[in-house]
Amino acid sequence: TGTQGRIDSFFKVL
Amino acid sequence: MFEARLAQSAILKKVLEAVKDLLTEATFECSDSGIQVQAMDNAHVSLVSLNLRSDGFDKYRCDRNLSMGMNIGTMTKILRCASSEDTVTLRAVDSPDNIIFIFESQNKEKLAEYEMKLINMDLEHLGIPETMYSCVVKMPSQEFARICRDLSQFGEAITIACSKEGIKFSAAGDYGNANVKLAQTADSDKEEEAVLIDMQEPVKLTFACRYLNSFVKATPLCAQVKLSMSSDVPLVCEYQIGEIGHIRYYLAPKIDD
Repeated sequence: TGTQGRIDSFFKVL
Repeated sequence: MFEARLAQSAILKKVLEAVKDLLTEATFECSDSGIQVQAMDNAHVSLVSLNLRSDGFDKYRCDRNLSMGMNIGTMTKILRCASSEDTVTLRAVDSPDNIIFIFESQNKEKLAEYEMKLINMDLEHLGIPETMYSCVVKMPSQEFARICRDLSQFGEAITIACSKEGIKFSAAGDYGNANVKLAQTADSDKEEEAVLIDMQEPVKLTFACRYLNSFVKATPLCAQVKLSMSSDVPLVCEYQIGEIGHIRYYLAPKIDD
């Protein structure tokens, strides 16, 4: 059912 | 000096139950405006964002901004020592090594203090952009919890498809497949039983059941849950926490191989 994305690839680390 | 008091510990107990599956440690950032927590799970698949506004507390004082690293497991154990009706006060000095939890019974005859060591943590903050979501669905939180639980039996992921007709949850696995469709409620007398869909564009996204089943631990906090979705961006699953704030869970979608 697909590869699990990572949340920190969507939001920029400040 | 930091001091925050809630007339009933029930809210804080529920908040801890709502995050303990996902987080082992988290930094509680306390300022004049309230308490904020932003933390990812160990696998960096989901993000928890908790906001408790200072005006929602019965008493709130924060002389200097504080970042307090807390072990969520220990905090959960401490909160379990409070009765739901107990008053809870969190107290710390300006550069604290410890935080004190004070539980007072309603009749004021029992006073319990628990001191917890704080931990040093590297703060890693993610900037969450303002997003206009293609679909925003409000639905009963218990229904969402039920659907996640039921569909988890069929596969390790749930596909959520939202169109103006309704929202469809589906799962497929070795034993078969399942889907549950909810239509927008036409005229619900009770606001908390309503299913409301605000759709700009239809979306279809797939998410790991494991995380959804952790998010629904927040169900006791609020009768309704808000799901915000756009293609190829994280799901936002939001529960209001009474008049005091909210908890938002962000979950990275599965990506087609």
